[in-house]
Amino acid sequence: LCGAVPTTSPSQEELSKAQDYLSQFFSKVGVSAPNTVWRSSLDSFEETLRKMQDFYDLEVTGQLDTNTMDVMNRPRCGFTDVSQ
Amino acid sequence: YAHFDNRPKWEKTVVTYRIINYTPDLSQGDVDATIAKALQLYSDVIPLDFKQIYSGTADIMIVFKRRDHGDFAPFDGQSGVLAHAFSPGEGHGGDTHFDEDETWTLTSGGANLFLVAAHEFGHALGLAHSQVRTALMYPTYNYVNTEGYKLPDDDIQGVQAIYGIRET
Repeated sequence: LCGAVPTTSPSQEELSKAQDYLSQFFSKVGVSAPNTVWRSSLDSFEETLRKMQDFYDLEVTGQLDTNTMDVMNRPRCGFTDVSQ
Repeated sequence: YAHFDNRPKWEKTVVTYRIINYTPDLSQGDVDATIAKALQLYSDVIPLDFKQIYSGTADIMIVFKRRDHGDFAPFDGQSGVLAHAFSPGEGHGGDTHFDEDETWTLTSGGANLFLVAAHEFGHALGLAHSQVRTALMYPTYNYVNTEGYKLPDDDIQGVQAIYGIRET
């Protein structure tokens, strides 16, 4: 039996929110122009997303899945998650 | 636990704090007592004491503000970011800001001031975010019963690695 389930791609709004989140909490240099920084470097977005997923002990996929978005939507501290 | 790069710390044994303004969500007495209780979590385990002052510049300046409040890190309205704090140092070092758009409580509803303040004071003393889910310094908010609350082991080890152990 095939265990595959339909998946949906994140919307542009969700993607933009994720970019903001990663810029704010997982960018060591503190660059925060998400719509310009990440669009020019999809690998960088995926790599940072992997770091975030690893930090939160999520399945490291580099994809913006439901579990990852759930963590991003939790209330939290405003300090970055990477030491600086 | 984790520390900031260069492991900044307070090079003094008495750290002052001042509550610049109060949230209307709680009485001033409750805020005073809650802030003191949150700081005591740390003074119970490390050789630092905290003293509240009512004028002038304290090491840890505490404010409740909404949206843009002059530190290039504007708050985002209700939920999302609840608060933030600066690592130890001169000037803004140690300063702790709470988002006034949150509903501050002493219960499980809204944002529990004691738990959030205790987390932020961890930053003000030199702790970065921990990946340990049960640690106070875990980045996301999780309500736990605050009755008889003690600092989790991960946070104790982290702060004692900076300041040493309090001799009883």
